[in-house]
Amino acid sequence: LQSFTHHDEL
Amino acid sequence: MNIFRLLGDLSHLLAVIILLLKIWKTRSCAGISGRSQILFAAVYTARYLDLVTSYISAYNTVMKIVFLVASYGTLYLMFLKFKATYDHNHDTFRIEFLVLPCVILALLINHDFSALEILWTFSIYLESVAILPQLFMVSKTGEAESITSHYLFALGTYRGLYLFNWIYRYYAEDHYDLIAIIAGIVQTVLYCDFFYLYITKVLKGKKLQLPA
Repeated sequence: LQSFTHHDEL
Repeated sequence: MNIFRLLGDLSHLLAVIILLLKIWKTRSCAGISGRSQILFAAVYTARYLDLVTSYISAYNTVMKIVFLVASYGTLYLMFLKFKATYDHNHDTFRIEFLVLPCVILALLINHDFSALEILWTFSIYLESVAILPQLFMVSKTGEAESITSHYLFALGTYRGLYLFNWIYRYYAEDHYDLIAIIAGIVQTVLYCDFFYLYITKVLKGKKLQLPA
């Protein structure tokens, strides 16, 4: 699971 | 990036452009809720503070800047340049009833108790309900201009398309973010009544008028 703190969306 | 995300972003972009053009061309912000626009400016500001801390892509950076500039540009047009046309008598939704619960919820339910993360979470919660003053205004006046309806349709469609993006990402990338997903569902559901009216009335060339 990817890190939640990495927000790559707008 | 998948097709749903791209179409969602384009729909979002279309919405803010429609709104700016409507105000600019008609020299009027009649029928537009300044309170919703203040909330959207708060949403973009809180969420896009990461512009200075993390780089994702040129696309992300450009879009974030566009949304910030468009949002503050809209506020400028509404509250300064075309202030006289602002219909504040019908724009009476108490935004503290939205902002305060979002602040509390962001402090309680977040992925990480850090300033940037709480601001991001707050922006996600606030975005989901930021349109309520606008919908309240439409229901209060009982109608909306066609161009305002197109704006609302594009804005509502954007998060709806993000829901498909998240379904896709769950299966294709094993990526999901429950906070964004649940808020996105709430956000899209709030538009359902409007979507129904838009499809049954505005698309048939009629003005969006609520039944008396």
